[in-house]
Amino acid sequence: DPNMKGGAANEGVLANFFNSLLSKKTGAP
Amino acid sequence: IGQSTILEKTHEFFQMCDTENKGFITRRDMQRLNSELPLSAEELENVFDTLDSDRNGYLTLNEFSSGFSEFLFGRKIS
Repeated sequence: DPNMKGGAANEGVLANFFNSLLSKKTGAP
Repeated sequence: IGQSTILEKTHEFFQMCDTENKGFITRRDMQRLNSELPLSAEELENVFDTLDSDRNGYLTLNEFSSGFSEFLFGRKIS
């Protein structure tokens, strides 16, 4: 189901985004 | 993680995006993060479109926190 695929990709990009914000906030490399 | 910690982090991250303290995040604000986060412009567009649930071109704190809770718990909590 293409919607399912899109959903998983979106989840991945959201995870990437919030992980990057966390790293930026904590100053982790 | 306590609820107050999550709320605090949500506000902190929201402010990292809404640097002009407008109370909402625009597509332009998101693009500006391209130089600060290891994400491509396309990925940031994708994040914005995923979080902008009412498709009005602005991210409210509620939309942002729904996305953050989905990241933390795998489901939207407004």
